[in-house]
Amino acid sequence: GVDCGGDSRMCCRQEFFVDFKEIGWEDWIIQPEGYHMNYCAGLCPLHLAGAPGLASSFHTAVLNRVKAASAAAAAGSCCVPTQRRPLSLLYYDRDSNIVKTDIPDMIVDSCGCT
Amino acid sequence: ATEGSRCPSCGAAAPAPGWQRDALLALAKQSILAELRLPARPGAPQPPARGSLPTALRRMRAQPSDVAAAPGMLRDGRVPARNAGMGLQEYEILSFAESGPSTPRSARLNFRFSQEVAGSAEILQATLYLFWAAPGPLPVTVRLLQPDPARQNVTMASETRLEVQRSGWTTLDVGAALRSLFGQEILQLTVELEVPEDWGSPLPSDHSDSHWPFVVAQARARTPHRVHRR
Repeated sequence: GVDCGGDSRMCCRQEFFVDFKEIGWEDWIIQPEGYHMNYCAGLCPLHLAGAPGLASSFHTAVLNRVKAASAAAAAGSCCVPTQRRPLSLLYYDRDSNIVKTDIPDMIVDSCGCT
Repeated sequence: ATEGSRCPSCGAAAPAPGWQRDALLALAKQSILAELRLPARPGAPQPPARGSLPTALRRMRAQPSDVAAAPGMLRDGRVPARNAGMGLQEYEILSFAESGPSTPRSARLNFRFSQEVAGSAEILQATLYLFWAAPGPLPVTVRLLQPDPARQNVTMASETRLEVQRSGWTTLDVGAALRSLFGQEILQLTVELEVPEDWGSPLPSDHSDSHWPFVVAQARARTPHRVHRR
């Protein structure tokens, strides 16, 4: 995965940090201090497009041929999260109990083209 | 994106920076609340006393090796096999007692739980932590009481007689009681402690004491219902 920066307009991971103090949530969320709400942005030209989960194979070769033949397929390639991890939260609920939970897939670690 | 247009994450015109920041902050709030199944952020929480929280967190991290199983209660800390490996969201809940009515030889403790977790999760394990200051052998009766909406009162779920041998923490398995409570409308577990006369109150003198009773519960999101085709 590539982190966004500079003038490149290619698919990359844009970092965005939500400070819980800034949004007034520090009184009920004990940990962490904020949420890394990273997201994916940028262009996915044809040569970057791949099929996630498919190793180099006959099928990949066929797919690439189909993509090359179809401009619509190239336009449909998306810059999406390829690796995500959970957000661990320790917070007070409505009854002032302390709850710890991991919300799955909340933090984007890397991005790639579909 | 309109039909036939490009993928929105690829080359869409960037919105104005200020607007984008506000939108992302709103989205962050919305997604966290949705994942926690909260309609709104909890208002004005009342944190536990400074002394009691570190003690409770330390006890929570330690493995309870001597959890006393009350009659009719299961020692079921194990993960049910049908849920293993399904990646369901897990919760750890730490609930401090609120004082209820008491007499010189008995005291009631109330533990309240929120509908948000109770509505979507099942209890795997729950342990009550009680601290005894008395040095010698102490006979204690622990009753678990549950609300009875029909009679607008409480009913006894179980009664356990403990012989506390020394001062320190005692743990009691309250998993079964909490599991049945999670199916009800009023999510309050009441624990009644009773000691013989002339033994003094079974509770620490005040809430700020680091020995204040608490419940630690482990819960897991319920397995999504599967649709079977015949």
